[in-house]
Amino acid sequence: GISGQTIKRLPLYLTYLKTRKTDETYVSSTTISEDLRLNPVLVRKDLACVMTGKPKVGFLREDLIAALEEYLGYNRLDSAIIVGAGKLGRALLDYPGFDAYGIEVIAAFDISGDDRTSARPVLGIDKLDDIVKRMHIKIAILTVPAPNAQDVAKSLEASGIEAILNFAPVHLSLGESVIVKNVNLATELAGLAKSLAEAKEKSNE
Amino acid sequence: GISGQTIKRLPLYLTYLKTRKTDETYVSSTTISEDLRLNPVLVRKDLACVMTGKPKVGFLREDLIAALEEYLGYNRLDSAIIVGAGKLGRALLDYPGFDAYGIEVIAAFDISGDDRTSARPVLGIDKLDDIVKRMHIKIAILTVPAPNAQDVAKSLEASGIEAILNFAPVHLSLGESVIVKNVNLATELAGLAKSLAEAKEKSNE
Ligand SMILES: NC(=O)c1ccc[n+]([C@@H]2O[C@H](COP(=O)([O-])OP(=O)(O)OC[C@H]3O[C@@H](n4cnc5c(N)ncnc54)[C@H](O)[C@@H]3O)[C@@H](O)[C@H]2O)c1
Ligand SMILES: NC(=O)c1ccc[n+]([C@@H]2O[C@H](COP(=O)([O-])OP(=O)(O)OC[C@H]3O[C@@H](n4cnc5c(N)ncnc54)[C@H](O)[C@@H]3O)[C@@H](O)[C@H]2O)c1
Repeated sequence: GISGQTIKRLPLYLTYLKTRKTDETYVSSTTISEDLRLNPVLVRKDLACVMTGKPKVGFLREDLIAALEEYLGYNRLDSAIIVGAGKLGRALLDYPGFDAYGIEVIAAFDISGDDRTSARPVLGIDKLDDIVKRMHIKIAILTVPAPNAQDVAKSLEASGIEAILNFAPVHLSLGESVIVKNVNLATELAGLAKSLAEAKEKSNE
Repeated sequence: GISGQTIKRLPLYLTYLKTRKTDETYVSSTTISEDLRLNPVLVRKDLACVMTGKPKVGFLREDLIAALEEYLGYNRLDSAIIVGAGKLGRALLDYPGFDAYGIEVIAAFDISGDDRTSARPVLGIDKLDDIVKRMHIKIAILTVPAPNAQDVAKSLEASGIEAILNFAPVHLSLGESVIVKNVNLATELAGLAKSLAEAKEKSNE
């Protein structure tokens, strides 16, 4: 598998690729090794773990950036946070059902600060921005009171959240880069009541 | 509209119709008034509020029973109870969204007994059977821990519940007369994660 040393160098390549000014669409491991003053054989081996380049040409710069980000977990689509650790938020924090879908609930955040009563951590909301950015978390479950939902959602967007499962009974107004899915358990209950009414009608025929 | 006196008499007619031994499919207001020793004009006027009979023949007995039950709210399809007033149960108890669908959450029940912290009542589970039967409640929301769900569901069935919105992550094994709808919020979250993954794929093309 990949070595610990390679893992340490990959973020260097990524930062380099994202920050260097260039019009070139291709970049070679040789160029990277020269600019970063690393052994070219080492760089070539490192990058080979992440992506296959074209002989003589190297890598399509955008593709190499994407591959490095993917490799380093920048697109963490299997992690979620809960925002608003009240009754509903804590019920979801304790619910084991998410694991079966390959989604890990990392932590819940609340304006009332840290506490240790749940199996998974509840942290103060002031820690959210740092954690979301460091861990590249993209998905949030929103369970704050309705009056606070829009403001909280806006700050989640600013922190880099790209998908919100919204339980608050308000329409969220966010930029195009955020997918919002609204959950209303009343529709589930209404559907059940309807099925019961239909079953009763049928039995009366 | 209907008079208070009529409302008082309707349950009498219903009990009479349900308990009297007869092979006749039709029953007239005259027969009812004779057996109950009431003024026949009074009985005819009362029943006219509930259903239109056939001249000379009277009422189809089963239809009159159904009409009286309907009128007296025996088919309460717009009321629900919550069973298990923990984190999730209380979040649902406080949620105002059910009213918009015309469903009233009457109360929550819990093994830990009565308490007055929520806007709507939380009552001890020992009170459930009596309330469900008196108020003819048909719909229950099940939010007890997974190990207890099957037993609690069985006792709900015995109390007359005919539809369960089940949040516990277990398959409920009940008789044919109970409709079960399982809710798994993990599928909602997984759906959102999938939408995000697809949006990312699209933007990489
Ligand atoms: N969609 C549905 O079917 C459904 C069902 C039940 C509840 N809800 C909704 O879910 C939300 C939560 O319900 P609940 O019963 O758990 O409420 P709650 O009051 O028990 O919990 C809300 C939590 O959010 C925290 N909070 C408030 N402002 C915050 C902020 N700015 N940042 C971070 N945390 C903050 C509070 O400290 C509290 O812990 C409500 O909007 C409610 O209407 C929706
Ligand atoms: N479907 C989903 O997406 C989803 C999400 C979250 C939680 N859940 C499930 O919902 C259930 C409740 O979760 P929670 O976090 O609110 O749990 P909780 O432990 O906070 O609440 C459970 C409540 O049920 C009560 N109870 C236990 N046995 C009882 C009995 N025999 N009769 C009446 N009440 C009884 C307890 O006293 C407690 O108040 C659990 O089964 C959980 O797995 C499902």
